Amino acid sequence: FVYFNGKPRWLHTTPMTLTYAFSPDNMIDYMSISEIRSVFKRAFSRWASVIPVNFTETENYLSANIRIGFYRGDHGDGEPFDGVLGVLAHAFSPENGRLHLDAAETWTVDFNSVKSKVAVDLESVATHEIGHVLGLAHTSVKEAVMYPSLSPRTKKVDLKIDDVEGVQALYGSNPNFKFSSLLESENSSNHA
Amino acid sequence: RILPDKSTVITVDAHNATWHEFKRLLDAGKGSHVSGMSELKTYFHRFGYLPISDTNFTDSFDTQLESAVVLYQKNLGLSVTGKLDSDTISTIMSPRCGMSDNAHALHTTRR
Repeated sequence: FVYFNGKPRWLHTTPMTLTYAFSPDNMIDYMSISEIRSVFKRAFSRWASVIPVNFTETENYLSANIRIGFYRGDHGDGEPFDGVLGVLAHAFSPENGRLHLDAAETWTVDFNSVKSKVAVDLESVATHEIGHVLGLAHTSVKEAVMYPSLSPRTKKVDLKIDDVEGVQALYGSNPNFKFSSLLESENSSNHA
Repeated sequence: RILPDKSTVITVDAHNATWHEFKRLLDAGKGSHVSGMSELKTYFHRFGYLPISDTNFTDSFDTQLESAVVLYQKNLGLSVTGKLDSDTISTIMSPRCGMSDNAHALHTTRR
């Protein structure tokens, strides 16, 4: 695992609660907001299960710690999106909180119902970008969530040991988290 | 009129159309000169592998590009060959996160 320069992290008091909100003006219209909210709730809960951080959705976009939106092309942060595939999303290191997804992608949560060759799993990308928001940079471990590339029609949502060790070094461990369960799940997926 | 299903209309390869052109650079190594190499340098510059202030890139596979390829292969967990082998080209063409790979200071390994 890798950190950003200076190893930035959120410095709220423990137990930490970070709020997140969706941009009222920059969303996609072919997925319902409830579907998108569910995707992000699951993505945040994966990280929350390994560190002592709670994530709570708020309606107040401007005051939220983490601000999520879908944008096209040049959207004013100096990192323009490039259309279908290529760059899928980006996020900023702590404590910036911006998490941007390329609105030009064919985002989905269900590859059975979306047959496009260029469909991208929203939950996988959301989980990866939340890792950046928390302070993790890109890893060289291919199986890890924080690996920089993701093929279309691929799902990678489960945190791997590399992801967990990285984020726990920043925030400590969730008292309910057991490494043995992660090792068991990695072993079973390796055997599969 | 029966319109084709959305999924049959999309003919874009499973890689980005822009980066798809990198296919032509397959097997290129130091000293080679291939049209489109400058776009690859732009790619490497964008993602933190070519920290050069002058972005007027040439199509030559020079020493700086070789170093960038080696660093990219190390960072992405690929075999380090210093050449644009098929694994490297395929990874370069894959959709990815827009964060630079080189915004890091601390590389940490598992105990």
